Amino acid sequence: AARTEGLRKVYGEGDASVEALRGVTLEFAVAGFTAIMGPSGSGKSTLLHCLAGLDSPTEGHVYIGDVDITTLSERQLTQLRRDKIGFVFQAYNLIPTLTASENITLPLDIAGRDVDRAWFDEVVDTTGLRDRLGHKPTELSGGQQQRVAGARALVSRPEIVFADEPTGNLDSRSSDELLTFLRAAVTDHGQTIVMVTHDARAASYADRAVFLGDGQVVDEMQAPTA
Amino acid sequence: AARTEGLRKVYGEGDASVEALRGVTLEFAVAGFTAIMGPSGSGKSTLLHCLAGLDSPTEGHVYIGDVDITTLSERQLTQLRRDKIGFVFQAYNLIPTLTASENITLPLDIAGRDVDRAWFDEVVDTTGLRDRLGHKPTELSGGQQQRVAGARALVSRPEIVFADEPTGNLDSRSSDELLTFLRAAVTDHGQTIVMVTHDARAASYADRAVFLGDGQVVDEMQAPTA
Ligand SMILES: Nc1ncnc2c1ncn2[C@@H]1O[C@H](COP(=O)(O)OP(=O)(O)OP(=O)(O)O)[C@@H](O)[C@H]1O
Ligand SMILES: Nc1ncnc2c1ncn2[C@@H]1O[C@H](COP(=O)(O)OP(=O)(O)OP(=O)(O)O)[C@@H](O)[C@H]1O
Ligand SMILES: [Mg+2]
Ligand SMILES: [Mg+2]
Repeated sequence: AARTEGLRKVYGEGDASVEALRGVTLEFAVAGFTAIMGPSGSGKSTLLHCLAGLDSPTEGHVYIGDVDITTLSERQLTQLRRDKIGFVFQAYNLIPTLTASENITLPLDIAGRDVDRAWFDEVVDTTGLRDRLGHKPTELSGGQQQRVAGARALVSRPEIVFADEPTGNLDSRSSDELLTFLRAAVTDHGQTIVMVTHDARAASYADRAVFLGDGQVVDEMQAPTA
Repeated sequence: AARTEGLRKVYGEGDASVEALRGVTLEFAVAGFTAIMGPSGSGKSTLLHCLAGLDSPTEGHVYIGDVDITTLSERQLTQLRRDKIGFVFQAYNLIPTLTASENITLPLDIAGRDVDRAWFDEVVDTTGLRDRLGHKPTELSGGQQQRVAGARALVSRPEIVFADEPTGNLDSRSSDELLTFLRAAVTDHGQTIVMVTHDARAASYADRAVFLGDGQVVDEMQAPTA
């Protein structure tokens, strides 16, 4: 479903520059659930952003399916993201002027696609947002905002979902419900999930855990247990 | 150190209104470390904001020391917060145009107080921010931003620290270092800590855990274990 080859990412220039990724080669099989773990600052978000085409690598290649997305134009990249990718941002990135419901359906609305109402209801009820759909982000708790960001990435049922710490501000019940839902997206719908987390319990829902350290892959584990 | 009496908080009006706190009476003893836990949306951030005078309750009283802060003017409240309170926001609330170092010393700079350099170094080294002090928030990872928010609340060594999910985006090592530091603030410096968390491991650093459910205190536990 996705693959990187020799991915390097450098921010800034000269002596203030930071090499966030130092040559990362990873493969993400179709209908696989991978957890990306590692210390704060080790390059997890940078890897996810490069994989989703939200940031361009300094060196190396990124493939979504068979397409090398580093060769695409901005317009083609936006099209590909809209059709194939769901992204849950670490800082949620909700639109403050839209309600929770409008934030959730935004990717579909922009793409001019219809919302599958039954699926929308399932996503909303799993994330427990039924009685907050009319609220704007500032009228929601931190964890409720995070769940809106999660719902937004799932409602279009994309081929591949990149989720950056999707349960960081959730209590264990809300967290388990979202993780079970992600697991079902893989098992029942053949979607591919790449999830950054530092929570071993969240990682136990994945098939595999990849550990980053200082911009490199330092370890890998099949069937991570909590 | 702090106390609430019959705290109620209602957001919004009419049928869109939300009763976030439904009568909360709690006492926080000097040099105590309390964890506030509970489901997403149960009122934890609202309680912390009312306690620190960042939001005004609909009903009830809040005391910092012997002072009923619900009777203070905006100016007196700002003065009290500056002199006695440190606050770690769930969304960090860093100033984007300032570097990490400037964000950390901002409360002291505004108050016209000197920065205790040795203490500043200790806070920075505990939070692992030494080689990111010159970076702006957008040049920091999510967990690094969270640690800057933590350092900012601790560098002025306030009487009472309110921390809202301070380890939500940290790996276990960074998390343990911050929590150990909070513990030392209580044990070595007699500071009072009130920390919202949904992580049982973080709560195990506290003397006591208070559980909120739907805007009310539903349970309390001494010496919470992970
Ligand atoms: N400005 C607002 N207008 C309307 N409702 C609000 C507003 N702010 C918060 N709420 C509601 O009040 C309730 C309590 O919010 P609060 O932020 O205190 O919860 P919380 O326990 O901190 O949750 P979390 O763990 O998700 O951060 C939530 O259900 C939320 O939707
Ligand atoms: N725009 C930038 N300019 C300079 N350095 C940056 C920039 N963005 C990120 N970095 C640095 O690159 C490194 C990797 O950042 P990244 O956000 O990928 O880490 P992370 O693993 O997601 O961390 P966390 O778990 O804290 O979210 C960090 O040390 C960070 O300081
Ligand atoms: Mg990150
Ligand atoms: Mg909160």
